[in-house]
Amino acid sequence: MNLFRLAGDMTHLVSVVVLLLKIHTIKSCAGVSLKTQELYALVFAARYLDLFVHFVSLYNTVMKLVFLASSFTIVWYMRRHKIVRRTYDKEHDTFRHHFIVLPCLVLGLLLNEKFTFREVMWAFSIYLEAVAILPQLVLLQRTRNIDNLTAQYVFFLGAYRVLYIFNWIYRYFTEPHFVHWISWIAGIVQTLLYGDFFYYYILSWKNNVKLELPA
Amino acid sequence: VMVDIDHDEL
Repeated sequence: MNLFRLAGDMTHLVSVVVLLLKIHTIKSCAGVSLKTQELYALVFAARYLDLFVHFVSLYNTVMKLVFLASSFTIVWYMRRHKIVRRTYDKEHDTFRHHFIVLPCLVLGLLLNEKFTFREVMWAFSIYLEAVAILPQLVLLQRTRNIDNLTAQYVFFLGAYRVLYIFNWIYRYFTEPHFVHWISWIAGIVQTLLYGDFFYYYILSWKNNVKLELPA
Repeated sequence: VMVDIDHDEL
């Protein structure tokens, strides 16, 4: 494992910790998209089907369990926790997330590395992850007061995607057999979606003002 | 193109 991959996984982990910290300690999920969180839970459930079949390393197994557990915990908090659920901004979280699941599934059936159940689910999860941030970005645009933790959550999530691209470039030159067009193209699309957010995040950080995304 | 089907990333 190279440094980019490790740094990517760690920023991913930090993003989840930041979000759980906000939800668990402040008991608020204001500005957080339940749609995006549900999509992530589905992404991890589909991708980590191989958890008990295909062993990579202890590191991989533990990280998979962490991402699975945390994503379902966040969804549980937002849907069921009696205090947290009241802070959910349902009116503005209107992205029709169900409608992007089916196209991703069809794409997974058509474009995969091997036509087996696990490989189709893997490809499906890659495509779904690429667009899963969309409801969150839409909600951020509609949120007047984006709190720091929410902004940092999205920032770390985006940083994780950028670092994964560096990881692939590194692996491409160091591991001649490492070619994953599906994850590379989907990953680049996913990272580009953060472009606008990054621009305004860095701007707000430089000028020391509260983050606000133009509608 | 050789494809490494062992998905070792998260």
